[in-house]
Amino acid sequence: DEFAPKKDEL
Amino acid sequence: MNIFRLCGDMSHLAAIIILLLKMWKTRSVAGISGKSQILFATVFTARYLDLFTSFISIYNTCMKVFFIGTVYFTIYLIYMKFKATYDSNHDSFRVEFLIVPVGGLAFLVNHEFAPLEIIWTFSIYLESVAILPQLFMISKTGEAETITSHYLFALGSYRALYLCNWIYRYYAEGFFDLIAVVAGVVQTILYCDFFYLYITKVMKGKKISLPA
Repeated sequence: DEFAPKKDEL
Repeated sequence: MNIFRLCGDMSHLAAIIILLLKMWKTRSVAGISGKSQILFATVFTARYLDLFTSFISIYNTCMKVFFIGTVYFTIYLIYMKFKATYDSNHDSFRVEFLIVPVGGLAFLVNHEFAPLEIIWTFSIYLESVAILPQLFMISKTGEAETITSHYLFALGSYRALYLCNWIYRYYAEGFFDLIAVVAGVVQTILYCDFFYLYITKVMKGKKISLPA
């Protein structure tokens, strides 16, 4: 899961 | 948060408000593609499933609630309240030709083969083509109301500003999401010919009228 960038955008 | 992403979100907010104002003031949805709005509702619903599970910030939550609320309100205006003014003959884009390939691609190309991640990826890919029924409808009717042109300009600018946001975040934070960037580039490219028409015509007070 470290490849999935954090989802902090709309 | 950075200035590019803030401007992008404000541009997106402006687009939605312009659309609602157009419908409410003229009490008409003429020239607006209901199919695109349904695709946008699907995009927001799929992307904001984590609305109640993961809290990012007040701003993030408020914007998500606003986007979801307004897109469903828009669909209500198109298909119920102002249904008489909805031009379904010209809103004839076959959205299944978008949803099926996009759904398949989300299964094949994603960051992690997990339900929430695949649904998020589906929403990213779908958003990049969600405006096609609207652009298709304008090409069929051969023209767009000026207020609709402003709506499309603001909507197209939002993702173009997000591209700037991703460039900034790559250099400032090392943040990089290839899926979002590629879909964002495709989405922005789809607006290019419209941007050209908008800048060469609407900015000079003319209406957009495509060769029908």
